[in-house]
Parts: sequence; structure tokens; C-alpha cells
Amino acid sequence: GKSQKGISSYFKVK
Amino acid sequence: MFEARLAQSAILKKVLEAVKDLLSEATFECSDSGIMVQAMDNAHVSLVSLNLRSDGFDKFRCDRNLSMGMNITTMTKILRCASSEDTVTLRAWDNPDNIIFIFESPSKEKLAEYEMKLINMDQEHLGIPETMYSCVVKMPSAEFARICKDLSQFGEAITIACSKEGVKFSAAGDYGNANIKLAQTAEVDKEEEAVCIDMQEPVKLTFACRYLNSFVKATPLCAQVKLSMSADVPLVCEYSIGEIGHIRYYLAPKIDD
Repeated sequence: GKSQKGISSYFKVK
Repeated sequence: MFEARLAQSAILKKVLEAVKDLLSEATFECSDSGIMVQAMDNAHVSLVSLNLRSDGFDKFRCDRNLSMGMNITTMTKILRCASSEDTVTLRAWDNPDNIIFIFESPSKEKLAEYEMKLINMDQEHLGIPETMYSCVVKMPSAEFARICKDLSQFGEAITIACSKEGVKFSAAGDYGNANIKLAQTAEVDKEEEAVCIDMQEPVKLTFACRYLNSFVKATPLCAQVKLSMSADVPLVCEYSIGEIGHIRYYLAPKIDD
């Protein structure tokens, strides 16, 4: 199966 | 005071149609340089980044930086009240509670004003680094929309595999599977019909159809779409907005458990 991480885990919170 | 005018509301109408599926509310950051929006969808899987440069407007005045929280659902309803040929003006005062949308017909015989309450929003702002992508595909936006729609019938996700031979879109489900290959166009009469692949390394990534089908709502904005991909990072799906700016959608790839 495949899952999905949230988009914020790829970009740093400013 | 903030005032921004576009000679034709069509652009703003299309922008709202392009974000309304993903965003129910968003903060519009207004400054001298223009209007910027960065917002995640409710599930925080995708990110919308909208940039409208001040020099693309017919009139633009922003005396001090403003962050205006807008209800996108309401804003979409208001923009639907404008005819495509109407002039649209956005106006707000300093420290505003409201924003005013003014639509004027080309003959100037009809003038409509809609006032919308602003909302207070706490939003995470994400820093998106400049990235060199392994594959950048430029293709007709209508073709991409068609492929997403067609493949969505077969599964919940679309795999995009890009190599020097071309780009392959595929979907698999309980009832069958489908794949569509596009080769780079050798020569085209019209630039907007071209498929152009810039590949450093082959890439194969899988994305949820649901989000791709929301992104393609931006198709009326631009004849071409740009897909930027690298292994294990979000897809960037970009549409230019005339001479005024762009809308970028970022989508996290599906990963093997």
C-alpha cells in the first residue's frame, strides 16, 4: 500500500 | 489604502475557480510588489501558491502591507456576479474589516459593489526552497486535464514516469489499468501545443487523482502547464496567469508503506 505525508513535512515552517 | 484594478474580471474569476476546490479560506498578502497567497488544503496534503504582480494590474496602490483573510467560498460567489468583460476593483482601507469588490460594465452603465467581511486567520507559512528538478515537463494544459480525468476512472492515483523517451501517465485499479504515453514533440506550429521534456534523471512518482483533478481547474488560465518532479519531493504543477503572475500547486507524492 501507499501512504502520503503532509505537505508541511517537506517544507520548513517560516 | 489598498486598491487594485483589472480591466477584465475574467482573470480573477478563473483564479477563484482554480483554488475554490482546495481552499475554503486563505490570507491574501498585499504589498507594493503585488498580491500573494500561500495556503494548504484542509487535509494539508497540497499547497497552493498564487502570485499576482502589481505591474500586471491596470492600477495598483498599496500604501502599507496588508494581510487579508478571505473566505474563498464567498469570494467565488462574488466573482461569479461579475461579467468577464467587467472591470474589477478590489478596495480596502488600512486595518480593514472588509474588502470591497467593484464591478463596472464596459459601457460604464452598470456599477456593482460587493462588500465582504474579512476573517482573522492564523496560518502556517511554509518556506519553499529553490529546487533543481530532475524532470520538467511542459505540455498543453487541456491534454493534462484530459489525462487526469481519463485515468481517474481506473484508480485513485496516477503514476507519472518521465524518461528521455517521454512521459508516461498510468493508473491501476480493481477493474483494469490504463497508461498514456506522450512523446516530446519534434516540431510544432503552435508553441502552446508542444510537449517539452527537460530531464536530468528519470523520475517515477505517484499522486492522488483527487488533487490533480483540483489542480486542472486552472486549465482556463493558461494553454500550457509545467510539471516539475524529483524523487521523493512534492510535484509542482504551475500555470502562468497571463502577464500578471502564476499559480503553483505542490502535491506530496504517495510513498510505499
